[in-house]
This record gives sequence, structure tokens and C-alpha cells, in this order.
Amino acid sequence: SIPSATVGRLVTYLRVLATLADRGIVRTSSDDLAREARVSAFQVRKDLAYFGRFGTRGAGYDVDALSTELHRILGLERAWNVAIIGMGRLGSALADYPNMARYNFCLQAAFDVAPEKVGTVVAGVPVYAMRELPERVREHDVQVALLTVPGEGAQAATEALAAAGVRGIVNFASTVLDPPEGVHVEAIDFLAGLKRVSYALHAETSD
Amino acid sequence: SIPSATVGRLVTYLRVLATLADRGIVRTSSDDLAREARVSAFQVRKDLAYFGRFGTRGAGYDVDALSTELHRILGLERAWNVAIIGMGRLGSALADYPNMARYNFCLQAAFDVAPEKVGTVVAGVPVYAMRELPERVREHDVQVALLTVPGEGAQAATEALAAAGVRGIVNFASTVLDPPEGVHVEAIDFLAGLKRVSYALHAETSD
Ligand SMILES: NC(=O)c1ccc[n+]([C@@H]2O[C@H](COP(=O)([O-])OP(=O)(O)OC[C@H]3O[C@@H](n4cnc5c(N)ncnc54)[C@H](O)[C@@H]3O)[C@@H](O)[C@H]2O)c1
Ligand SMILES: NC(=O)c1ccc[n+]([C@@H]2O[C@H](COP(=O)([O-])OP(=O)(O)OC[C@H]3O[C@@H](n4cnc5c(N)ncnc54)[C@H](O)[C@@H]3O)[C@@H](O)[C@H]2O)c1
Repeated sequence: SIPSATVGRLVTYLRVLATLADRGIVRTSSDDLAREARVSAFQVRKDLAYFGRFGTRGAGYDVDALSTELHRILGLERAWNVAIIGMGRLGSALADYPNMARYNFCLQAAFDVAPEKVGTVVAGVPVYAMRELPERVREHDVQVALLTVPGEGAQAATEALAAAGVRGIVNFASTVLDPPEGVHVEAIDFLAGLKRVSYALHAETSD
Repeated sequence: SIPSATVGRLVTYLRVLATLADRGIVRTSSDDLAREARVSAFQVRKDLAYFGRFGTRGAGYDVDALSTELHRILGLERAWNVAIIGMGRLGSALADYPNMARYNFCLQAAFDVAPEKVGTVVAGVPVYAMRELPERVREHDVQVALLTVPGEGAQAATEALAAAGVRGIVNFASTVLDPPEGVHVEAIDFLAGLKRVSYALHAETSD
């Protein structure tokens, strides 16, 4: 399978291609992709060459064709059923996020412990009690969970998800998880963007 | 200044060091840092060698010393005054995020257009009207803004921020910004984590 750092870059190229398509741009170059992904144009060409010949020398890449190819390579052609664990502020902001469906991520269900949330529907998604996790994961064939519970509840929720058969978790809680065997976790940290901005401003003032 | 891809990796090393310190671990190796940052141990050593000698060959790195060094290199020793633009679900989740203060990001103010939010205090932060932006940015010496407005309002809000003197923006809205000259924007896309998880699950099933 593909080295993890390469996967991260392919995901960024895919995002760049989507914003180009939104603007009606049909061709792009390794320079365009490199700028957004913060790597060299050489690295872009090397990444893409790993999977075959996509562009034409000197004429760049077809935005649609390359995007379709990357969807295939990354396994995004299929639909993934997603659940949100912890339907609070962050969870409900994610439920409403317009790009979710665009990439075949189908939000099927949400889970919470607060009695006043259980049994409601938020952004079109039913909110179940955590104790219903095993049967609802089976019913909706959930493969991936977005974990948006407070830090102290994250590890226990992870173990409940693994026991229910969920194999992928995107962890928004501020604690590091120790996932059970066979469960793949990706941690999200919005602060990385803040730190990059502060570095850019810092570098400007100290030049 | 440092190449942007290197900045991204240093930010990840910093996050790893913080989680190690939280667990009381005092020494670490380039292998540990490499695993989290999804790069080779050689790349970690190369990145850190760029800035001087930190570790001792064979004995790894001191967690505290390296973390302090990285804070200095990335300009995180100083405090940054931050404002949230759009105090909705995502904005208020960010306002409450415990790690913000840990890295010297001081949340000073929030801005919104909804009359029922203006004049309130959320997570200890005063919510002002957007039309007060210039005077409140000066009053609180705001340098960085977290943009959590709906996509269609993001570009106009960016221009208002630039006119008020804000030089750094972390863009959470799902639209691509065209920032005025001299404004540094970092786009955040949580879907990248979802795509990496789906790739990991896809690669497992097709091996
Ligand atoms: N990764 C980031 O950059 C980032 C940014 C902001 C917030 N966060 C984190 O996201 C998480 C959620 O933040 P928020 O502002 O939405 O909080 P919130 O309090 O608004 O929402 C939390 C929700 O989880 C539910 N809950 C609590 N314990 C639970 C459990 N054991 N199982 C299921 N549901 C449970 C609560 O009832 C509530 O609905 C926090 O951990 C916060 O630190 C992360
Ligand atoms: N980047 C990501 O990964 C991610 C994830 C979830 C949501 N989002 C995005 O974040 C944004 C906010 O999402 P949300 O769920 O918090 O929405 P929300 O509707 O709950 O909050 C938006 C807030 O912005 C205010 N607002 C609207 N127009 C404004 C303007 N011109 N100036 C100032 N304030 C304004 C509204 O009054 C409201 O309080 C959306 O663009 C959404 O797509 C991004």
C-alpha cells in the first residue's frame, strides 16, 4: 500500500483539483498542485508517476481525469457510512458541512449521552443513545466515526466503537487515543493551522 | 525563512512532544517523532539538524528541551491575540477548546452579524457586531482571526479583516479565499482526516 505521507499529499491534490473544478478550470500543472500542497513540483510529478502516466509533458493535467484517478487510488469511489459520536457544537457543525456528501461520505447516524438530545433529528440525522451503538452500527452499516465528545470520554467511546465493529475513527477530542487492535485513528488538530499562521507572521516581522 | 512543508512537519513534532510530556515521558527518538508525523526518521533528523544540534547520537532527544526549541523556531514563544469571526456552532466549539491557551493563543474577542448574539459573552469571550471590527481589533490588538462564517460570507469578512489590520486568517469556511496583499491564510479541511481513514480501510480490504 502507499506510504502514509504520500496519502496525505494525494488528499491535498484532490482538494486542489476540487476547487479548480469549482472555478471551471479544466487543466492544471504540477506547479499549481505543488503550491497548494507546499511541496516541490518534482514531488508532485514523482507522486503521480508512482501510479502511471496522467499528464502530457508540457501540457499539464486534465483536472477531471486526474481527480477521477485519485478518487480510485484513494478508495473514495465507494460510499462510506459515517456516524458522529457526541452531537454537541462541533458534532452538529460537522453534520451540516456541505462537502461531506460530495466525497461520498454518507452521514447515517449520531450518538449522544444527553437525554434531551437522544431521539431528536439534527441536520437530517437521527440521534441515538450510546447504549444503542451495536445495533445501530449494524443497521446503518457504519464503518467510520467522527469522535466529538469531551476529552475524558474519548477512550471509552473508542472501545465501544471498536466492540460495535467500527474500524475507522477521526478523533477531534483533545486527548490521544490508544485504539484497540485493527482500528485506524486519525487525529484532527485545528491548532496546526493557527501555528502555521503565527509562524508566517513571525517570519515576516523578523526578516 | 523555513520551507512551508518543513513548518508543517515541525508543527506536528510539537504536537507529538506535547502528548509525550502529558504522559510524563522525558526522552524520545527520531523514530517516535517520525511515526506520528508520517515521515522517515531520516527526515526528522534532517529537519532538526537544519536548526542546530539537539539530540545526542544514540540517546535521542530531551522532550522539554526540544519542545522549547521548536516553540522558539516557530515564533510560538510570544502570545498571539485571536478573534473568532462567526460565533456559531464551530466558532463556539473553538472558543472552548482547551489547547488554545496552552500554545499562547489568547482568544480576545468574537464577532457576529446575528443581533441576538451581539453583546453576549460566550466561553468568556465578548461577542461584538461586525461593524465594530476596526475599533475592537485595535483595542484588543488582534493579529489572527478564525473564520467560521458560512461560505458565502467568507470573502467579504476577509476583506473587512484585512482593512482592520488583521494579517493572519485560519479559514474554516468551505470556500477558497482570495486574500488581499499581505494577509496570510491557512485553510482547514477536516475531511482530509476522513479521506485518510477511508484510504486506510480501503487498503486493508484490498490487500
Ligand atoms: N480538534 C480540534 O481542533 C477541536 C476544536 C474544537 C473542539 N474540539 C474538541 O471536540 C470535542 C467536542 O467539543 P464541543 O465544543 O462540541 O463540545 P460540546 O460539549 O458542545 O459537545 C459534546 C457532546 O458530547 C456529548 N457527550 C459527552 N460525553 C459523551 C460520551 N461519553 N458519549 C457520547 N456523547 C457524549 C455531550 O452530551 C455533548 O452533546 C471536545 O473534546 C473538544 O475539545 C476539538
Ligand atoms: N473546515 C471544516 O472542516 C469545517 C467543518 C464544519 C463546518 N465548517 C464550516 O464552518 C462554517 C461555520 O459552520 P457552523 O456550523 O458553525 O455554522 P453556524 O451557522 O452555526 O454559524 C455561523 C455563524 O456565523 C455568523 N455569521 C453569518 N454571516 C456572518 C458574517 N458575514 N460575518 C460575521 N458572522 C457571520 C452567524 O450569525 C452564525 O453565528 C461554515 O462555513 C461551515 O461550512 C467547516
